[in-house]
Amino acid sequence: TETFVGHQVLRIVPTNDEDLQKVQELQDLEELQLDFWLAPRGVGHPVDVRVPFPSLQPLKAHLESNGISYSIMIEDVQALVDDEQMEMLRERRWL
Amino acid sequence: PLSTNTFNYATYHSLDEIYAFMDLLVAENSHLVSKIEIGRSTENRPIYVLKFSKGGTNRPAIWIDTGIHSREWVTQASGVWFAKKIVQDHENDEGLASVLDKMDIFLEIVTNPDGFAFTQTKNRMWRKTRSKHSNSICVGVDPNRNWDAGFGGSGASGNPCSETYHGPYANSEPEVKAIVDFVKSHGNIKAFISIHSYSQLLLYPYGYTTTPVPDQKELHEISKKAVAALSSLYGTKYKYGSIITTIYKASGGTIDWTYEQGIKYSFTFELRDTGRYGFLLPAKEIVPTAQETWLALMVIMQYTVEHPY
Repeated sequence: TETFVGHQVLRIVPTNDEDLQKVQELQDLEELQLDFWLAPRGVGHPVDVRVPFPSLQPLKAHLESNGISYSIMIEDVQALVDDEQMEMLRERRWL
Repeated sequence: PLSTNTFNYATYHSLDEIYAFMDLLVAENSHLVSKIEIGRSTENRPIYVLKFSKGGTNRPAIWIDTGIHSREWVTQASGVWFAKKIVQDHENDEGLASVLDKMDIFLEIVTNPDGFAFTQTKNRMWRKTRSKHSNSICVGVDPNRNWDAGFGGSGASGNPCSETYHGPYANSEPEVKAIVDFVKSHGNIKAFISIHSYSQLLLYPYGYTTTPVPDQKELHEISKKAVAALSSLYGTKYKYGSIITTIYKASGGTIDWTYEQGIKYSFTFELRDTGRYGFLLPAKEIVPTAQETWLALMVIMQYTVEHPY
């Protein structure tokens, strides 16, 4: 089973074409294993990307060095997945 | 649960629980609901569609599907709620009764069963089918890029490892082919609504070209009314427009194909949320999401029945 311990979902909002281009280029960096929940689509449109733990630091450094602002939409993906599974198990136990 | 009245609509369910729910709903309402197997998935799971009909043969129909992207769990959960809603309200809700007096409703709740089972067991973030076509190590095709409408164009990927891999050829995915065959053999579907999440959008064709559809004005007007109805319940904000102008270019998409089959009222929903939880929408938001979406679906269904073509 794939776990998401340490994964975060970042929200990047490209503010100009240059930022947009740089974010689009990220889609080709397969070694980062990025999972785009909302793909880049235009300036001002949010891009949501799930980042595996090993890629978090390099990606954040890359964004910061290019002056591309981002926020952390989901701090800990595994925690939310665990909540979901707990909820489903609770429901089954109730049944 | 012993009945669909004790089924818990406010939590996520496994594939088996949803399939058992369907059988329960049919058993409780055999005068109105039947279950059709329209095909088998790559891993040989049955692909079921619920048919809601007051009788007649090959009547004009409305198609609703959820779960084509397996990780979008709020959509399958909403599909379960819609099924119960139709049964509950088919007599006492004037609008719904008027729709069912003239049309059938087909509801496919788990459109990508292999992917959905995989999200429940191995990878909660799985989006695609579970087919293997190339000698690549990667599995799965994006079932919303595999349709014969602008297939293989930009707005999809030729890389089998990509989340938007369009597949080796149009309709390569049995989950897609099953719907294509059903739509073609039925031949009288008048509205087609494919439900995704997330980002709160109501979309109409095209996705693969900037050329506006001939019925763009009408579809835009319907979208405006549907979004107004949706927002009236909890104030949830939606945007609406054509796929390519509202989100991005997407080729080989479901509703581009259905529109080109002559199904004028073709729409895609992107349900909650706008980006707090994304695909991991808390279960407590399932019912409010389904309730507000239902209001928009009713606008589209009533418009369809009042504007035959």
